[in-house]
Amino acid sequence: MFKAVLSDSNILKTSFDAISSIVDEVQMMADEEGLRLDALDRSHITFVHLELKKGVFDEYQCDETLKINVDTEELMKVLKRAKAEDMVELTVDEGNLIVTFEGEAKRKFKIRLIDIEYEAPSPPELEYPTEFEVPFSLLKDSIQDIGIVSDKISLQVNEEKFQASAEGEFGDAKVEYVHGERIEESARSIFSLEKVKEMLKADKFSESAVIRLGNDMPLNLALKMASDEGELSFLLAPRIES
Amino acid sequence: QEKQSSLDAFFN
Repeated sequence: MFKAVLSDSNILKTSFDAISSIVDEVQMMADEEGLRLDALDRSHITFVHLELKKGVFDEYQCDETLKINVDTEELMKVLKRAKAEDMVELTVDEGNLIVTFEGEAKRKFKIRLIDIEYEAPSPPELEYPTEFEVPFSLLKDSIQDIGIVSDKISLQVNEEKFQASAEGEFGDAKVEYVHGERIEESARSIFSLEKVKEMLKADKFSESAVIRLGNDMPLNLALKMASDEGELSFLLAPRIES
Repeated sequence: QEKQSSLDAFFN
């Protein structure tokens, strides 16, 4: 028996907006602790991890470990139909994930489960020299600003500032933010702007983002729900001088 | 000129 009820439909909608732009299919794991997924995109550039502990849900019931394999695009098409005030209920039957929206009316969708042969990958454990927090909206704005001049973005941090910048053929752009945190080293890596943009589609998950940066290391971006019961995080491989 | 790396290099 699996049943999960969520009053904030935005959590699923915003998570899968990002997830569906990164991977075509996912294996969600449900157990008594909650729901989680780990997925790696086809070209092994972005890794995504979603964890919704049972405390996130208004009601959560799961007697045995369950693998829920879905096509992310199909799931996203359904989640887009959720209205902000709808309660969302997730259940499974033989071969389907059942998504029910309950508001003015009760609307029920069945999404066919798919076969996924491989095991979900586990995230690599990397040691980072820096970790700091920035407002999510600032990151979103930075992407827009840097996108004016380039399709790549350099992210760097030092004792005082976090900086997003790019040098383009026709001009340069730079965003500086005083992070106010204790950072003892500086770090810089370059990323594909398009890939960062995909991650930042999850703009209703959290007000702030925890960033870990190293030199020519993957970008580790974590969005955490205020309750600490939910996390959506990403690892993005850098662009490296060849 | 830099190029896109893969996470595989960091997974192990």
